[in-house]
Amino acid sequence: ESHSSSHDEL
Amino acid sequence: MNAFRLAGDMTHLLSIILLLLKIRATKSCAGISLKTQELYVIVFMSRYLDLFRTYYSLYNSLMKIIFLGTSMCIVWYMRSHKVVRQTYNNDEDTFRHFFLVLPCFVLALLVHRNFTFIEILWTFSLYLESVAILPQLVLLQKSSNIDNLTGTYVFLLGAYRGLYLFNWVYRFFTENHRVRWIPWLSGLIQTAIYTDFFYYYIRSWKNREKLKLPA
Repeated sequence: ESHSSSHDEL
Repeated sequence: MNAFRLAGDMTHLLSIILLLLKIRATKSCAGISLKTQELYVIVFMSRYLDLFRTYYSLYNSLMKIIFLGTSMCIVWYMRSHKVVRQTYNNDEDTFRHFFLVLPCFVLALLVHRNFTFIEILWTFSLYLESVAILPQLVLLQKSSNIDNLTGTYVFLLGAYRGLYLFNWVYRFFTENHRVRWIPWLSGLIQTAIYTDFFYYYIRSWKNREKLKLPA
């Protein structure tokens, strides 16, 4: 959950 | 990945390529703030720790490695390359890292989503990135002669986070409709810090004049 949306960005 | 995100990443990458090109081709880092470049090394090192923990995509991992590698390479040129380091504006690049790093770290300890090592460092990196350009902008204000490559480098670097703002709006409506205050507000502040610079950069470009920032 916490790794969606912004953690996969640079 | 949407077009805004890709455009943002490419703008970021292009800004770094441009800076490396300037340094390598002209053997000069005049007008570039070592303080800002060192802050970026700290930003990337604290944000990309998950490189060894979570795999997202080949694109994601490659870009992280490129950002880490190039930022360290730029700092090496400015500090250690025997020709380039002599062109560094040591006396004018006076901003203290400490005044940016410490408050950002304290803020990350206070305002974060989860109290874990990786999450705190990730949050810290977002706060620090939002203000990391300040030493560079201060240096540009003091410079009477800003070359085209330096001006365009800063412009692209600022544009990148602006494009991320559009990416977040797009993702909010197309993906999971979740509010992400920490990256959004940091990104908004980061882009707002460039507002003045954008204005003078675009004006000088339109009038075909040399870029100069008012002191």
